[in-house]
Amino acid sequence: PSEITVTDITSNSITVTFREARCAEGFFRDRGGD
Amino acid sequence: GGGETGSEIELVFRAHPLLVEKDGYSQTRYVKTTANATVDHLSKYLALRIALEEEALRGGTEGVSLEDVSEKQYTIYICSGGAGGQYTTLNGSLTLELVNEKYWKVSKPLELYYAPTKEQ
Repeated sequence: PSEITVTDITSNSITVTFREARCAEGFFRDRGGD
Repeated sequence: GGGETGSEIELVFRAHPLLVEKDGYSQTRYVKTTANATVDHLSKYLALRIALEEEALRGGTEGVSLEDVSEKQYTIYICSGGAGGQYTTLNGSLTLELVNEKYWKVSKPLELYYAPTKEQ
């Protein structure tokens, strides 16, 4: 569950990086105070 | 607003509930990327990830050829609300920042759906 996969994808000459996790907790920003 | 932190976008990515048969493979994906990523980038990313995961499930050792991966394999949708749970197809050239501003407009991770592209 703590594993994060990092993948670079190129489309139309632009490369962006995707990071993927199995769960949101600890990965996504904590919005508790919003 | 939206799922943005600075220039980073947070996404919750799921199989389309109506267009994709439920199986053990359709897990929810929690993804982060930059706001300038387009829907085409996301679609290509998904095609690559699914191809790699299917290869791993088959016990394959040859890997995946990038020539077999295309942004055309999957269509990306966003839930547009309504009583019937309507879904809107997202144009491939839209950046995720624009999707956030134009379709999502709430301060939480962007929720998107995918399904295999229907043959014309």
